[in-house]
Amino acid sequence: ALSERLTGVLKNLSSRGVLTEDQVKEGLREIRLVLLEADVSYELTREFVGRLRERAVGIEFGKTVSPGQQLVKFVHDELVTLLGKDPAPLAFATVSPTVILMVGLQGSGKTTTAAKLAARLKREQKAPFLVAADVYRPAAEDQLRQLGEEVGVAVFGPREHGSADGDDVVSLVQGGIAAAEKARARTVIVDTAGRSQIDEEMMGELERLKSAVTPLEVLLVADGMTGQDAVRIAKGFNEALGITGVILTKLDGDARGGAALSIHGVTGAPIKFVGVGERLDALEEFDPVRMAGRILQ
Amino acid sequence: AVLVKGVDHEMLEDVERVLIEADFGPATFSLVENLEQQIRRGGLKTEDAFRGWLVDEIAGMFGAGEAGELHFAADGPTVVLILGVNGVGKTTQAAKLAHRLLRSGKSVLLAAADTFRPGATEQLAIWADRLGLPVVRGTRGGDPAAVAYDAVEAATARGIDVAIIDTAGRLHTESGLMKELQKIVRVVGRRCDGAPHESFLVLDGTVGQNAMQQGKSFAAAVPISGLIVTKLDGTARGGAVVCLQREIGVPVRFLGVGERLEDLDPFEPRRFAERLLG
Ligand SMILES: Nc1nc2c(ncn2[C@@H]2O[C@H](COP(=O)(O)OP(=O)(O)OP(=O)(O)O)[C@@H](O)[C@H]2O)c(=O)[nH]1
Ligand SMILES: Nc1nc2c(ncn2[C@@H]2O[C@H](COP(=O)(O)OP(=O)(O)OP(=O)(O)O)[C@@H](O)[C@H]2O)c(=O)[nH]1
Ligand SMILES: [Mg+2]
Ligand SMILES: [Mg+2]
Repeated sequence: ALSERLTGVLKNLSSRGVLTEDQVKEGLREIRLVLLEADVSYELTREFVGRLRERAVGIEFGKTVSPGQQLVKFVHDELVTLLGKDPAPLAFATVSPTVILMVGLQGSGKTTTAAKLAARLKREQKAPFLVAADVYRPAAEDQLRQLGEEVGVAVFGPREHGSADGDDVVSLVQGGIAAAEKARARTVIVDTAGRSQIDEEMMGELERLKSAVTPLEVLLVADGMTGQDAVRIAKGFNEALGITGVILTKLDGDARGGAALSIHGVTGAPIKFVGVGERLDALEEFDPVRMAGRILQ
Repeated sequence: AVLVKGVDHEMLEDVERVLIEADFGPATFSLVENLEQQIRRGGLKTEDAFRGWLVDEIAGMFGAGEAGELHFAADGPTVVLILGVNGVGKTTQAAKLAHRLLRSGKSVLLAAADTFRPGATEQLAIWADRLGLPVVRGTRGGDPAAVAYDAVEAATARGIDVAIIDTAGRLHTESGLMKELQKIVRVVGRRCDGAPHESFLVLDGTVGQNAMQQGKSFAAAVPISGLIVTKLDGTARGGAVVCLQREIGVPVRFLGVGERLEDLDPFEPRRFAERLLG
């Protein structure tokens, strides 16, 4: 744990109650390593350690708290602030239906998370509706349909849309929203195909989709095990679409989750939920204090 | 020692940044220190020389390449197991491997041993259909080891060269799921001597330092004969695999570079090192 590591490097402390510049240097090197091992981005780690350096010299520590612990608390509190300490719920339109677009890299967990979100909204009586707009991946529509059935939420996909406009994702989604309105749904969750942010054609599709259906939320669904690429992914999706919220998935594993910091740092968008399992109730509200603890462990 | 006047610290910092941002990890620092020493000793004088040295060092961290060939069984079907955490590209890579084998003249059978995830069997069945291949399936929620067993049975009975078994994504931290994987390995091993002849751990190219935990945990649970790193057609560099493969002594065999059947490259260390350095 960070506190043990810091206690280790700061163990030759004099009994005077202030951290010297050399001690701070040692401590910061350790903090830097911890952050990089936790997949926090190079740039953010650098800025973070830089800011700490200015504030840490001259920290006075009392007799009850070791300097290592003091420094850890310092880092922890700073991380919580950087992760966005105000809770950020989903936005809802005053005029139904609210459209929520799920976007992100291949395999990040969009389809599963779309269904989890639908289950949650159903419990919250927000009358959800699912649109299967991934027309590329084999059996993607099948997957969402089965998930929709499991949570008891209607799904509109290529099968309902018919093959006339089969290849146009935008017209499919528009059809889905019309069907949702007809069914008196108040929230529409649109599952899209995974794509790389450097795929111009696929990003173009998302841009067209966004301008056609003006979603209130564009949620970036990102894999919690992502490393340094989190910055590039987040930048790309944000510059193209404007991300309004982030869902970090697969945090039931042992990935430290530094990507959370990178993604929030780059987009400024709040992390709204975390995926913590494959079951459809495995969606939790984001807790920055828990996340900070996980990154620093 | 002869000191080279002013080692360019900005240049070294750039190298550090490039490696970290490629997910090379904490091993970056000692590599850059090494580079600095080489420069100080006067061995490397130009930017090209620095880069050449880095490519050599990184490529040298991999064993000798095992370029893209599968290790076939001496007789009977070759059993290939595909495993890894959720969403990394197992099912797609299983299809790509089948495609590659077909093109080299082998007969192939696919097994949909992910009996858990919605749409999993349908997904592999569509790939099998596109490839004109038989697919062995089980019932949703059924025992994946039974599907694996049936696949080996079928391949043996029909004289098929290779049986590729796709499994469900599973986190290495789920002991129940790791036990399920061990059972699959045991069951095919009993039905066919030496099976699985290949077991590929598939890693997402975007994975960070968690790659180490994944690799170590899977390798401790079942024999792993190779690593496949996917999604390298994006901006990810896949650097985390360098230290991992050295740590667990498992070679990188293939790279996934897209979503189509042909998007599978045999692993080549120098080319990988070049790309890592940008
Ligand atoms: N353990 C765990 N697995 C998850 C979580 N979220 C999703 N998964 C799994 O991750 C895998 C990929 O999920 P999908 O929902 O298919 O991902 P996707 O983003 O829709 O994939 P593409 O459509 O191909 O881009 C599946 O095996 C899911 O069950 C999570 O929070 N925890
Ligand atoms: N860009 C890119 N996408 C890939 C690659 N390999 C797989 N994918 C995509 O990644 C997503 C997930 O692939 P799957 O094959 O379903 O992954 P999986 O490991 O079987 O997923 P689970 O069974 O749910 O654990 C799909 O959208 C694939 O098309 C690759 O090399 N490059
Ligand atoms: Mg999907
Ligand atoms: Mg799969």
